[in-house]
Formats: sequence, structure tokens, C-alpha cells
Amino acid sequence: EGDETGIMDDLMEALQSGAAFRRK
Amino acid sequence: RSAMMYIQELRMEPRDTQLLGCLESLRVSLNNNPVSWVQNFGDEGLALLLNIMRKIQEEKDEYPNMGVKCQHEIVRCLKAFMNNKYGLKAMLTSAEGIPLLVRAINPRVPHMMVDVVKLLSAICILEHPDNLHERVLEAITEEAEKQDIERFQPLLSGMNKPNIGLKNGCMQLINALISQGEELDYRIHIRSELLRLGLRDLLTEIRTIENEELRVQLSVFDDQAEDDSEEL
Repeated sequence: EGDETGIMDDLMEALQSGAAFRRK
Repeated sequence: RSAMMYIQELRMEPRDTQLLGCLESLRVSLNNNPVSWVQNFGDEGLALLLNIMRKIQEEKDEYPNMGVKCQHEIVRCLKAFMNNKYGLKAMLTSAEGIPLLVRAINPRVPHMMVDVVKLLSAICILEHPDNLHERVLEAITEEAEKQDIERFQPLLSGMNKPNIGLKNGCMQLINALISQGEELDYRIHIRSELLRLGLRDLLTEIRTIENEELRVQLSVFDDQAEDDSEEL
């Protein structure tokens, strides 16, 4: 807990690839 | 250098080249050290960064030469700081974090604006008990009220710049703000507001640009509009 890193990098990649926008 | 050394240096409120050098070095440290280092930098380090950012925004005359460069470097530091659970939580707990980032949406400084809108887009799509896209939209609305402009004008101005990265970043933020809305009415409202303000014409031009990243964002925008139209 609290050690997870690369969170913003992952979100930015998901935004760029469009994966962040796929309907759940 | 330890996190405490940066805190001590930032407390002295350095200016110009000294501040820029400190921030550049801090960004490298935030990116390359373990989370424990970021934790040592902590709430106090974050507060110092945000405080300097606010001063640069408010007292532009006192930061005539290096203000823009320093502010951009703070944005990069914030991204590095937020790249882990601890830093992200600290930033989101701060009342000033999101509004200060929104205030850095400046189409006259395209290279900084790209980083800012991408950071805000990422914040919008974070799963969080507070609807973060609402906090971002609220900050955008409040800032526009202060400047007495349409709230999405800075984003559309950014899309009107020749910088393709900036067009892409602005589209990401638009898609992030729309997609996170749970209510159909909200999504349609935001989309219509943007189209009315000039997005319709800008999209016609942007569709002619051959760029894979832009193509992804345009297709997200179109797909969401089509889905909402069907739902309506």
C-alpha cells in the first residue's frame, strides 16, 4: 500500500491509446 | 541530494536560474528515487512547489525572465510527484493543486500547456470517490469566470495552435471530461457547448491532419457522440 508507482504514466498511456475511454 | 535539502532550498524562495536549477534537479530526483524519497519530500515539499507556482502565476512581474520555464518545471515535478499512490493522494488532498494546474492552461505557452492538459486528463479518469473530472471542470469554470471568458476558450485556443501535440492533449482532456460524465444530459451539454464555441470548425480542419495519436482521440470523440446520440 502506498508504493505503487507509474500511476500517471499508466493513465497517460491509456488516454493516448484510447483504452481509457472504452465503455466498461 | 536528500529530499530535506530540496525543501530547505525551496524555503529560501530562490529565483530565476537558481530556482530553475533546483527544480530541474528535483524533477530528476522525484523520477528516479524510491517512493520513500517522495514521502520524505512529502506534504511540505508539495506545499512549497504549489506556493511557488501560485506566486509565479500571481506575480508575473517579479518572475520576468524565468517564470514560464520555472512554472513548466514545477508542472513536470508535480507529474513525477504524483506518479505513485502517496504523491497522488497528497496532491488530490490539496485544495490548491487542481486549480493551480488549471491556471497553467496557457495557449501562449504551448509546450507547457501540453503537459498540463495531459496531467489534468489523467486526473479526470482516475477512479476516486470524489468525481475528479467534476473537480477539474469546476476549476476550469471558476478560472474562466475570473478571466471573464468562455470556460472552454483556452482549450479551443490550444487546439487552434499549430502544435499537434497540443491539439492532441486538448482533445484528450475534452474526451476525458465528457467520458467521465455518468449522465447523458451532462455529456451532451458539454459536447454541445464545445461545438457551439468553435470545436465544430476546428474538428473539420483537424480531421485533415494525418497523425495517429490525433486519429485515436477523434475517433473516441466521434464514437462517444454516436453512442450518446443512440441513447438519446
